[in-house]
Parts: sequence; structure tokens; C-alpha cells
Amino acid sequence: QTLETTHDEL
Amino acid sequence: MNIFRLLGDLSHLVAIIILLLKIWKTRSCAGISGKSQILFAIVYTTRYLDLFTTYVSTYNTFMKLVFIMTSIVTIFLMNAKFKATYDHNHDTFRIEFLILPALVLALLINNEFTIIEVLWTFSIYLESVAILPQLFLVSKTGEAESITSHYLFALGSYRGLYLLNWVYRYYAEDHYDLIAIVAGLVQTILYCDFFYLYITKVLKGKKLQLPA
Repeated sequence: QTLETTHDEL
Repeated sequence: MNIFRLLGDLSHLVAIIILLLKIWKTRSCAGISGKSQILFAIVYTTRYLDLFTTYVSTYNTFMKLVFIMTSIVTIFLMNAKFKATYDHNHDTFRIEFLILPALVLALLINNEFTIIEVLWTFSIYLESVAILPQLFLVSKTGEAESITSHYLFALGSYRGLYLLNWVYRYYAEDHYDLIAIVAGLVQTILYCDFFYLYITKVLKGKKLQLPA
């Protein structure tokens, strides 16, 4: 799992 | 986007549409917890602050705006237009007991200590318990109209379908977010008792009535 915190869900 | 997530989003959307239609058609918000609706509005506005910072897709942006706007419309309908029908006496859950712990937990357990990320985490924690005032209201009055039950069923199914989406994404994309998963589990578990009553009573044409 990458540690980017972009949330692509709702 | 997989089928579980799409169905989850649609279920969420259907729940909101049912709620607004119920209020609009019956000209009444009886049986609906204004406190839960306030919590949902807080959930969407704090979670979707990333509308200003990140673009995911047109679908994503559209749904976020719909959730924010409909939650504000619902609050307006309940507290202004149909205020007279609002069940004040039974809607007595103290929401600060949910908001404050969710905030403290978000400050302690998050993926990244930035304002936007802490608020996202707060919204995830708060959403998991935001239905409690509504369930509390139903338990106080001892019953719920069928239309309110359908609303609750659609709203509860949405995070349940997201759980399946997260299982799928774990295997198919090697993607997972523990915070969302644990909160989603809690959220779905809170609905279990209601799901049971819904399937055994409402689907058989009976009114949702709690045992005395």
C-alpha cells in the first residue's frame, strides 16, 4: 500500500 | 470502480432520495432524527474538503456535491419548512458525545497529521456512528414508518457494500485503508439489529415495531 492519502472513494 | 462500490454509492443515493421524497410527499419529517441529519452534513462537508485540492473524476465530484447539497437541503426542510412536524421530544440523543470522541480519535489515529487528512479521518469515524440518534429515535418511539425503514435499509446497505468493495480491492488492487475498513465494519454492525427486523417484518408487509 502506498502512503499517498488521496481518497478516491466516497 | 467495481460493482460493489457502484452499488454502494447507488444505495446511498437511493437512501437520500427516499428520505427527501418521504419528507416532501408527506409534508412531514416525523420519525426522522434531525440530529443524525446534522451529523451526516458534518460528515460530508468535512470529508469532501478535498473537492478543493484533488480531482478524482467527474463522477466523484458530482456525487460529493450531491451528498453535501442534499444533506443541507434535508436540514433546511426539517428545521424550517416542515419544522412543525419534527419529532423534537424524541430526538434527544446528545451528538456531542459522538462528535468529540470522533475528533479526539481522528487526532490520535490518522494516516497523516494534516488538517485535511485529520478532518477526513474525523468524518469517517463520525459517519460510523452518525446513525445512532436515528436508531435511538426509533427505539424511543418503538416503531418506524415503512418508508423510514426503507431509507434506513438503503443507508445501512451502502457501507456494507463498501465492505465487499474493500475485500475486492484488497485482492484485485492490493489497496486497503484500515481506518475506513474498521469504521465501515462498526457502521455496518450498528445496523445489524435493524436489518434483522427489516427482513423479518417490513419485507413481510408488517410495520417495523420493536418488541415492548
